[in-house]
Amino acid sequence: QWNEPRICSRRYLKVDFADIGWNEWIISPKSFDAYYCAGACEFPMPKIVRPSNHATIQSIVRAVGIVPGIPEPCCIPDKMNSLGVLFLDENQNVVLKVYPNMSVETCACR
Amino acid sequence: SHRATAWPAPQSSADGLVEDKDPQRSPGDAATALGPGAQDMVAVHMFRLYEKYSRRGARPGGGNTVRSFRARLEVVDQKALYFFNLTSMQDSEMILAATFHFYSEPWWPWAREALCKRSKNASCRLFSTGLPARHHLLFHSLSQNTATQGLLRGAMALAPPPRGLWQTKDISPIVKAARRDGELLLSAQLEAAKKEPGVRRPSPHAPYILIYANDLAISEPNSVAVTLQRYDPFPAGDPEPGAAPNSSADPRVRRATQASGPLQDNELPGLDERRVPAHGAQHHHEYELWPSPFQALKTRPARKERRRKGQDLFVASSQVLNFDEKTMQKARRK
Repeated sequence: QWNEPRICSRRYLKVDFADIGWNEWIISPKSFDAYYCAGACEFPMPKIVRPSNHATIQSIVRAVGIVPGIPEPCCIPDKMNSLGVLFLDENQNVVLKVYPNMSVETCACR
Repeated sequence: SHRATAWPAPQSSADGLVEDKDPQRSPGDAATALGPGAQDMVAVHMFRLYEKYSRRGARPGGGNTVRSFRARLEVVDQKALYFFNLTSMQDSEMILAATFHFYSEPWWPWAREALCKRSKNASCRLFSTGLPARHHLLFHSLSQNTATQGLLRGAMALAPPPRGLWQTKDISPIVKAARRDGELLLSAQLEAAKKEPGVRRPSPHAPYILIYANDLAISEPNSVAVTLQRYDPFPAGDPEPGAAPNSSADPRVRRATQASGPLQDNELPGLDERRVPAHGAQHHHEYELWPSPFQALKTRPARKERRRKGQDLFVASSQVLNFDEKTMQKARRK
């Protein structure tokens, strides 16, 4: 992690369902690449962090110091992907559900 | 009643079966991960749907949920009835389609001949070798705790297959009507059109139902917790009754490294919080009363000297935190 870029970007995170105690009823997948977002949204924000208009304005207001206490915008997931999960329900029947927003595709400042 | 029509079930449920020459072929380790019944057809079928979605993003049946329901076999009045408990469906799941999957034994004479040869059962040949008996598939629905046979929801005539294979029937109207009436227990009975002696032996391959649905709540925040978080990750007191069976025997490997040695506190050495003895009103500076190795201020030794001394000091009292004079002066002033 130490040589990760300072700027808001996607970082690698692999989630193993055994680590969160769900592996007893989850048949597949046993783990998946979830990723996460971290990093600074400092003024001036480069295009790569795909700031929203509001984030740009908030960042300028913070830099100019007009209003004290304004935090810098947050680095959050922008595009996300679904994940199909095969699991056993309480009656031990097999269920397939496609959950949205389970892994990060891109991050952005908001 | 329903004519024996070719069911218009979702393409995905047909692929998994029609192309399946050997229905018992297991798709590999994940289906075996299902535990008991790992090789039953419903597990194989569901894993195929999962693989199809994971590889090609093909949404099963056009929705975001597929629920499977295994059959529970009961013999009622000399009839083999398969019961399906559909209560695990959630209110937010809108049914798109429902299919009934069952294995049909071969009914043609030569196929029957082969079957009798295999089963070496003398009475096997007694059955008429004429035209195969037509069968009906009868569905009844009943609410949880009624002893009646329930309401007849549908009957289908079955064209006997040329050889043993898995068949699929679309029972969407039957399941939707039963759910609308709140009768989430379904029974299926395979009945011969003309009476056959004795109870028809239930197929060794148990039938099952698949329900393709769209879960309208799946895009809600935290929807994954609703169906997959079975117990609080930080249980307060004993786990809830519905908690994972052996949540106490936590299978997870602890990753936290042990704290190395006793925790060092940040108190300044020698300036511990001893009580000042109660006497006279005048206010004493507390630190004057504490025996402290740091009381007499020493002249600053040369840098080289200090570094050596510093090391000695460190070696001598490594278990106590050491501070430079400036910090000590500040502390004394305070």
